[in-house]
Amino acid sequence: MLEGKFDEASLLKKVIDAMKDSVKLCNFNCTENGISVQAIDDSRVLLISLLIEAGSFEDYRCDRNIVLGLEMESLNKIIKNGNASDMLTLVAEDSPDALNLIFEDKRRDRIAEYSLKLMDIDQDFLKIEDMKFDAVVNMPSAEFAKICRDMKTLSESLQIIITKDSVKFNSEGDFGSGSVVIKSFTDLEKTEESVRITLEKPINLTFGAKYLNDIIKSTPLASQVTIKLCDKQPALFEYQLPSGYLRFYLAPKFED
Amino acid sequence: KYVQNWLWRYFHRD
Repeated sequence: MLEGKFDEASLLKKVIDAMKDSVKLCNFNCTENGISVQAIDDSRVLLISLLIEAGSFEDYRCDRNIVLGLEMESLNKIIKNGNASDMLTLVAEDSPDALNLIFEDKRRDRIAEYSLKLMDIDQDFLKIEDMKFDAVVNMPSAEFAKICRDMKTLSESLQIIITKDSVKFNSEGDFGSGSVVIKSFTDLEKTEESVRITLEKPINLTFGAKYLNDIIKSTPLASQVTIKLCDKQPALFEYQLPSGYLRFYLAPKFED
Repeated sequence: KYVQNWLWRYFHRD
């Protein structure tokens, strides 16, 4: 049996909000260590890997491994009915045909209970090895989100160029072009505002602005985003959870 | 441009 209680529904609300526009159907794999999801978008350009470790829950138990096949839009409809500050408990039997979601108001005696039908989803679970990257950038997630939004107004592609101590986001469109340069920066008082660049080799890669604009829906999850890049390899965009992560592996665009 | 199924093939390469 699975029983996972979040102190606040807001964490799962943000996670589902970040994923729902990229992937429609997901298997939520529940083990004693927590809940993990791996799903690839329909165009097979973006792979999402989610890990909510048991430590992200107030209480967590999962006696046997359970797979919950969930339709993200339906899950989102139910999740939106709960308040962000509600306690949220996920409950499923060992061979479940539904996932129960219980929202409890902390101040009042209000309990809202929902049941979501499960689906059989045929999905491969890939073993993603640790990858080696030539460049790693840690930067404020809100700053990254603004750059992705701004650059998308110019072009459907966004070029990321990394040299010694700066990252250049470059966009070449039909009616004009634009770029934003971010330099290494340490804010000792507000560490979440810092920009850190670790570089083995210079990087020049291009990505679809549409996918980056899906990825930045994770911004409310973490104050910093980690961007890991290497030539001829999927880029990794990572948002840390209190215990776990939400990762996006994005294919680069190649020259014609 | 995107190479079709590149990401899928990348993670299935072995």
